This record gives sequence, C-alpha cells and structure tokens, in this order.
Amino acid sequence: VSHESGHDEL
Amino acid sequence: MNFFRLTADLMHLLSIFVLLLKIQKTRSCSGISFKTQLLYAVVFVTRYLDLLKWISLYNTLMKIFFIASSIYILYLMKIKFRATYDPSQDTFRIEFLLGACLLLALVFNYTFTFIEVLWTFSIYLEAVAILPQLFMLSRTGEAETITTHYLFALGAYRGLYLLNWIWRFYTEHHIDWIVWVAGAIQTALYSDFFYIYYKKVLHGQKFELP
Repeated sequence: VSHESGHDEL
Repeated sequence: MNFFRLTADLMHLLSIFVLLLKIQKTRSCSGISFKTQLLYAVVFVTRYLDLLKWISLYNTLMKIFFIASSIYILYLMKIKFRATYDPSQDTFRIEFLLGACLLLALVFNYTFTFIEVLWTFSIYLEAVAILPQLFMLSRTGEAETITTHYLFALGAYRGLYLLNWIWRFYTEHHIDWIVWVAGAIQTALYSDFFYIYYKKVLHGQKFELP
C-alpha cells in the first residue's frame, strides 16, 4: 500500500 | 488509525484551542505571528480541496474544523484584536516560502494534477509555516508561557506523526516519501524550541532565549 490509496492522513 | 496518529491529531486540536484561549483570555494576539497563521490557513485550504471525498466522519469533521478555526484565527488577529498585533515584530518574508514550496510541488509530486500539486504544496508549506513564528520569537527573545504551550503542542503533533509513519510502515507497509521528508524537516525546526521549553518552561521559568 502506498500513497496510491489516497491521502487518508490529516 | 493508530495510537500515535490519534494522539497527534488530538495534540493538533489542543494546540488550536490553546491558541484561541491565549487570544481570548489575554484579549491580545501579541507574540503570535499573523504570517504563520496565514500560512496555516493556506495549508488547510489547499490540502482539503478533497473535502467532499469521503474517508470517514472523523476525517471530514477534522478537515472542517481545521479550515474553519484557521480562518477564525485570522479574523481574530486581523479584525477583532487588530490593535494588539504588532507587524513590526512579524517581518519574515513569506513570499519566498510560498514561491519555493510552489516550485518544489510542481517538480516533486506524485501526480501532476491540479489537486495533487496543491496537496503537495500544502505539505511543503506546512513544514516551514512555523518559521515566521519562530523568527518572531527569536527577535523578541521571550514569550508568554501560554504561547509556548501552543508551540509545544504543535511541535508534539508533528513529532507524533513521525512515530505514526514508522508504525504504519511496519504494520501496513505504508510509504509516503513526500510526507516523510517534509514531516522530518518540520519536526526538526522545533528542536531548539523543544530544548528551551524543556529547560525553562517545564521548570517553572519564563521562556527566554539564552
């Protein structure tokens, strides 16, 4: 899993 | 979500409440850099362009809070308590920060799209947004205790995110170079502050630069 999963952090 | 990330986000929330408390209680924004607060507002607005993209209720509520509170702080500083803001102390040139971050975001990003470049820009800008505040602190050489608590909470939030990334790397194989590098730089900027905060404020003394 990389950032490809979207920016899930604030 | 893990312990480090949740604690980090709560520290971030706490820092904003401490800042609001400082302004409301002293009815003054002296010692606070408007430029840093302006940069944070730019950071939140450019990062959360994906506000309508659903990740979780937590995620959406936090985004709304960060955008709204950062704009509210600008209102307090620029309108409500304008008389207490001294621009002659807040002289850091943010044009260079904005320009450099935009340039970096255009070159080093994951995908060259409008939303993604602005997201990257916000990551780089957040890393250096505290500089006008730290510069102001070094110029005046001292700070109100509550202002140092604000800065400590803000720095702790970044430090905890580093632990969160280490945790996520081992548990989820989550990799995010842009955020890691920017986050490491951002945390490093607080090191001098942390040292003086530990030496002075936590021992009941006033925050003064040596």
